[in-house]
Amino acid sequence: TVGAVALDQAGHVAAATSTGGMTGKRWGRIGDSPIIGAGTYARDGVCAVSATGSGEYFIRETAARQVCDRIAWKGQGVQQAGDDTIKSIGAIGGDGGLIAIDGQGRAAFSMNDLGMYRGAVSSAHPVARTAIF
Amino acid sequence: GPWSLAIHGGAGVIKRGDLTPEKEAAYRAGLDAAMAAGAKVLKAGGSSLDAVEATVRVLEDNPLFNAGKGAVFTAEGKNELDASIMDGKTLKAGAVAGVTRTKNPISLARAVMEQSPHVLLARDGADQFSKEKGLEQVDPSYFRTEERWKQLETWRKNHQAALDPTHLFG
Repeated sequence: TVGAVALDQAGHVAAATSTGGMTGKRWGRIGDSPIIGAGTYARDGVCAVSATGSGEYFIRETAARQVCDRIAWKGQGVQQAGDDTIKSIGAIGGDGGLIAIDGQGRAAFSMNDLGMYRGAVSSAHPVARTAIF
Repeated sequence: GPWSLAIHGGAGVIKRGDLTPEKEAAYRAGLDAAMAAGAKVLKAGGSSLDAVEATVRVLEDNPLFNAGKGAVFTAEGKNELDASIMDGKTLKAGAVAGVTRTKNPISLARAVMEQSPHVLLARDGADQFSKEKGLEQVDPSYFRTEERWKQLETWRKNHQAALDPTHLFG
């Protein structure tokens, strides 16, 4: 799965996710990637999220929407909201990660897997940074 | 004003010893190329929607990542692709599931958002919509890589997924 979240100069946020799914999937199985609120969610002033992981758990925890609601309803910071959402997924047996930015463009990465291919770049940090482990 | 972009190329059991220095460099180069595409849009004052689509298209075209070219295989040995996109300004969203012939599924998801009254289209209906709206079509074999095919063969041999409750569904 791959994904991107962005804040533009007009202050609008957007999120996108794309995937081949899981190896060996059957019966037309789909995971969280094409489900708004689970794999992808964006709301101006609040956050934009793209998730990657064992879809059934991200769907049941409505992961992408949960991150945004934690920020909007509980006033959590984007990193805490992401970490707590991944914790809730781990609590029911799921694994994976997510990327998020808040309404001001602060980026967060959360995961309970060994690694996630990820990167960030911004007007404040114009040199792109990447990480894997 | 300020702009910001964050991307991912998937999470998983990526152990430090697994990646050769060359492979790691290739992944990082892939991430850098994707960020360069999105940052170019944002620097020029373009929309966050255009930026995330441009970024994901680069990752879909890179066979290292599990999306578009280089996607994993189903149990039947096919590629079935899923994608979604959401505009934080309007809360409009578009998604496709199980598409088999669109070169860049994220652009098809955007077409669903902007050229249909729906949010989610699936399988042969989504493939038909893609053709009707003129998205770039490819033969299903375009998505295939030897590395992903070997992963399917390994999966078929030992069905590890069936033993691991987290991946019970594939």
